[in-house]
Amino acid sequence: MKRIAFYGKGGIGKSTIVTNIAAVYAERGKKVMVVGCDPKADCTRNLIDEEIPTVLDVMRERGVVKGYEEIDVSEVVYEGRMGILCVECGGPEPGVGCAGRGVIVATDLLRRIGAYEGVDVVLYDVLGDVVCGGFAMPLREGLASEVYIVTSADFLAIYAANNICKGIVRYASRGGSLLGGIIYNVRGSFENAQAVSKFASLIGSRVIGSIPNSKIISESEIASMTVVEYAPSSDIAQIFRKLAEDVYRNQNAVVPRPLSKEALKEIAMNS
Amino acid sequence: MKRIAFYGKGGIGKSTIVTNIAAVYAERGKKVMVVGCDPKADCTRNLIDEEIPTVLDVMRERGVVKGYEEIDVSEVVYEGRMGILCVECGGPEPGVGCAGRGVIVATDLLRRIGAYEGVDVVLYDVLGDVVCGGFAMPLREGLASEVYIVTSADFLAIYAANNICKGIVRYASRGGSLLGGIIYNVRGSFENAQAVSKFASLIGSRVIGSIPNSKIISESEIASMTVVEYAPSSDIAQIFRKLAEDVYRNQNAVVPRPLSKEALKEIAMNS
Ligand SMILES: Nc1ncnc2c1ncn2[C@@H]1O[C@H](COP(=O)(O)OP(=O)(O)O)[C@@H](O)[C@H]1O
Ligand SMILES: Nc1ncnc2c1ncn2[C@@H]1O[C@H](COP(=O)(O)OP(=O)(O)O)[C@@H](O)[C@H]1O
Ligand code: SF4
Ligand SMILES: [Mg+2]
Ligand SMILES: [Mg+2]
Repeated sequence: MKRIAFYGKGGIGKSTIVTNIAAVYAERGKKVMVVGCDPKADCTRNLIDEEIPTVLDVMRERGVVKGYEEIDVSEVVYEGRMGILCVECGGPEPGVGCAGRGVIVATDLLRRIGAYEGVDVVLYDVLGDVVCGGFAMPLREGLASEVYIVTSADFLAIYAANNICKGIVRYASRGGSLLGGIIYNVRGSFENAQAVSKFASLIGSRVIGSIPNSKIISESEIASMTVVEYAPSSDIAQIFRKLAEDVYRNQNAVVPRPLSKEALKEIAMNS
Repeated sequence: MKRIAFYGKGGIGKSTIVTNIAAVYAERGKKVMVVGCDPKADCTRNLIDEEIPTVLDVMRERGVVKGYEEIDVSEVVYEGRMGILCVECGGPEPGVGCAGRGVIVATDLLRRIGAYEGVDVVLYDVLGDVVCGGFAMPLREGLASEVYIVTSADFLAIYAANNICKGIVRYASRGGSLLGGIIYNVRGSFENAQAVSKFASLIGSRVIGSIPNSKIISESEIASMTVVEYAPSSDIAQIFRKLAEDVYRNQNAVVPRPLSKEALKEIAMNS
């Protein structure tokens, strides 16, 4: 089973990218699962029309003391369009314990109840603003073999990308995930492909794909669909297909070399 | 001593606003302290030319086992321009424990070593992407009597603001902070004053000040200064002075009523 995680600063375009890559694999006949690891629990909104209960919701309702054996796969895994399996980890109420707790609880449960059986590809969509507690889970437990970091050219997004690299380095030596590559999403912020490629090459990686700012993405967002379903013959759908293919076939995962604060500022300065 | 916290999504404009409000109070002869509670540790960059050691750095170097008595105020509190006292909590390496740990450690230390003596106003600049662990500290320990939430009109910023309200509610009944108001920072994102005021009034609060997108802010950022120092007679400096005054005199702090997901989406939809 292919296991890939996508990290990046909140709002950078992770869910857009993950759901579209999932749709491309589904188009090719793969059984895909998307696991949303963002407390917003909206990662699979473009794949399934109903709002699905989060794993944390289900655990809370059952009273966790009953134990994992009580929860059936069908209570936490929902089939969306194109046969894509959708899971939302969820998060606790803000201010109540660790924001990443949903990820810890859910990833643990999914393994125990055999939720991955029959799945060809699992994609984790993970909040990357803080790389701690539950949000570091996909990196460290070998849940994902590769991580792709989504970034724009904005300093804050690159700063977050660099922190995610530090998280990867931390767990790499004990079976953690490796960095597969950087995905440059222009997403309305100012363009600076050079700054993003410079960052990627300095950390020992590369930009595996770039996604331009696209009106079709905004339209399909309003339609709550992936671009691959909404506008299958558009240029942007083709861009997602190429990205999905390049990610699938990528053999170059590395332990990144995170940059110092000075090096980061220099990239921002010279852009 | 006046104690005020400023929360908001990363990149929303907290440090810009906090340092400028600090400069206004300093202009009026107040002894001001700014405590940066963002792992980026760059909250006081516009107030002091040297990069100051974070509290966590100092604790780490000393080996925490020595205990608090060993650390002198001058090792963690630095005087910047206009006599403003600067503290950076710092954060652990990403992936290593709780991102908010610096805030827990630092706020605890500052109290014990008498760092607040002689201070008229302390302003906390706090990361608001996740409202858990250390980042909830300023809300719960009565460190701040009021909280101001900085937001733009973007859905993600308002979503984060709503989560911060949930954090406030959680601790309000046991001496936690109350919500003083919403600060609308246009910050280059699309303008929608109506959506922001609607959000503020639905949660039982109000917009206490609005800051337009400003080239002078960008210029002073490059000069690593506050607008109040860089362009003291500009319109934007006047806007900061009025905001600082309104915040200082505000008597209307409330326990907010966080909105449901549906209500939040409706605000975003109708904008
Ligand atoms: N390349 C793009 N062009 C236009 N809009 C985009 C692009 N990428 C993302 N968006 C929009 O940006 C917003 C945030 O994207 P999303 O995928 O939800 O981010 P994340 O999951 O990282 O928080 C969505 O409204 C989405 O439609
Ligand atoms: N009203 C504004 N107009 C123009 N630029 C702004 C405005 N507010 C903030 N900025 C810029 O946005 C960036 C992020 O602001 P900052 O105060 O550092 O955010 P935060 O502390 O919330 O992460 C900075 O480059 C800052 O100069
Ligand atoms: S580990 Fe991270 S997510 Fe968990 S409480 Fe700390 S800051 Fe929040
Ligand atoms: Mg998302
Ligand atoms: Mg800041």
